[in-house]
Amino acid sequence: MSRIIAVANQKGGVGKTTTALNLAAALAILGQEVLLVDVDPQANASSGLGLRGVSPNLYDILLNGIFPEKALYKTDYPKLEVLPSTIDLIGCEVELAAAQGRERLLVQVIGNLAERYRYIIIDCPPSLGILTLNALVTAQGVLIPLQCEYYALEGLSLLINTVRKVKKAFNPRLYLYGILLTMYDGRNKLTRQVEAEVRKHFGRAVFETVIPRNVRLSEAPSHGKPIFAYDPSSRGARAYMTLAQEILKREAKL
Amino acid sequence: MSRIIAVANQKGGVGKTTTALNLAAALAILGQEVLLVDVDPQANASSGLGLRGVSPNLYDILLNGIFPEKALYKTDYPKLEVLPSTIDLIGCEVELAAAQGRERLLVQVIGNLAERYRYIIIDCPPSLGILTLNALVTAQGVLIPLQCEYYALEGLSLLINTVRKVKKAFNPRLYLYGILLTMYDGRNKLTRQVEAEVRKHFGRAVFETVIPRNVRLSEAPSHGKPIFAYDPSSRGARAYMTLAQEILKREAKL
Ligand SMILES: Nc1ncnc2c1ncn2[C@@H]1O[C@H](COP(=O)(O)OP(=O)(O)OP(=O)(O)O)[C@@H](O)[C@H]1O
Ligand SMILES: Nc1ncnc2c1ncn2[C@@H]1O[C@H](COP(=O)(O)OP(=O)(O)OP(=O)(O)O)[C@@H](O)[C@H]1O
Ligand SMILES: [Mg+2]
Ligand SMILES: [Mg+2]
Repeated sequence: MSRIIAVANQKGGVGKTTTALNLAAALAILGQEVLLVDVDPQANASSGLGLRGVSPNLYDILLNGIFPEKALYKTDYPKLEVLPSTIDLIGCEVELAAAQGRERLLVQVIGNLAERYRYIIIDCPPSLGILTLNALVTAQGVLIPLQCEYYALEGLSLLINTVRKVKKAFNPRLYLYGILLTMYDGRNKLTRQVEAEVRKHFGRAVFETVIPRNVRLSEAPSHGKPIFAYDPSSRGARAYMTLAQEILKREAKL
Repeated sequence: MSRIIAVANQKGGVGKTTTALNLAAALAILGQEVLLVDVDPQANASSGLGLRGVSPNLYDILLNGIFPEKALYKTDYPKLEVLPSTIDLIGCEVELAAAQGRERLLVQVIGNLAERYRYIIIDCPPSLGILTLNALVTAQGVLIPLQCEYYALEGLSLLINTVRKVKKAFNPRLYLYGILLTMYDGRNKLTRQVEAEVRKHFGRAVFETVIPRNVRLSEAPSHGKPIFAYDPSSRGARAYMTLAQEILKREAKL
């Protein structure tokens, strides 16, 4: 039975792609079969693994009816595969806005693939439109990367309310998989204030692991590699590996 | 004749709101009548000026037909007014998707207000949906904040192509007002690489002023104030004031 996790937050630039990509790679390194699904038309998760502009892709599955198996790509990690996105998905928001069952398109795609993978991780765009809705309907859990800044904290209640609405209307099994503090700088007063506030309100739903601000994480995508291949000894690599281990430990206890 | 500038970039977290808000305040301090229009449902520009959750707002104008004049709010700066946004705008993307002339809703709102202001600055959400489309149809110029990172650079050609399409289909006067390098850290190799690439391709369309990474800029919104009221001597305040002066100098030459 695979774990389907949507990495979502409508606030932009909080580390969704960096988290989805590097967590997927870390879990694969730890021996789990992982599929990374990119539903963001920016296709950053795809290009961060060297799969920019490839075809077939998710658009071809959703709109041209090709089989999902045809759009699975291998990576340098034997246990990590990718279902890439494309800019063409931008049209989806408008093309699908009025379609029947427009929120259940992705769940049909992923449904057939679920048995093959232990984890399916979905990278979402910075909005609460049709594409993110599809990811929330498909997922069991939502992992929320939270930048330790004021605007990011302000947007959290909107996101939590949206997850509740999707749970009630479309997907009763959906739950908060966890909140991950990203771009964390312990010397910064604002960071510590945001952390204190979030841990007070959400308690154990906040991962113990925090992801520090680390320039190596922002350099890795230009080489089309996860942080573990670009700079395995960096603080960013260690943090995402610790997160993967924390996740496996939590899962073992469930 | 007012200058209408859309601050847009579908890449998230690149400094759109921080630029729209602080540039608007800087121009007002330099004596220009300025209106800041927030079309992002996150309403960060509104809350960054202490106007979180106020009503009436842009949603009431677009969907409930109230007069735009009723949703203009004063700020601590006599020459800066705000037309605030609200979370309710999220429904717009779906509610308006099929409406006739859905791309021209904002231009009708702003049309009546244009004579009152020398500058109208529009903050956009991190997407290329209906709301950003409305801003691009309304604006004469697009100001593109560009974070000096790989994913942000990757998204630039998509944005430039979208601006071209909107110019051709809806708004012939639309042009690239300028590209602004944000969160700039001169010690960082990636920053310098992105700068070199962008200045090579876009030349004088790139502002000489760059906005440094400055933690005071991220602290100011939690006080509901522009950087000039929160910490006028900060590097962030000086950079946005220099940008405003560069803009006025360029305009004088036109
Ligand atoms: N911990 C970190 N330290 C330093 N840089 C980071 C870190 N995490 C992400 N970045 C960089 O910050 C930028 C934003 O991160 P990312 O693109 O992953 O966010 P996102 O939430 O996916 O953005 P979007 O909302 O556009 O999808 C990227 O350039 C990325 O390389
Ligand atoms: N030059 C800067 N130095 C330091 N922090 C900054 C700077 N500019 C913006 N920030 C902070 O970085 C975060 C992202 O900036 P901002 O919200 O303005 O980007 P945006 O493009 O409007 O995001 P979105 O895509 O969600 O609308 C915010 O928390 C902001 O306070
Ligand atoms: Mg992303
Ligand atoms: Mg913004």
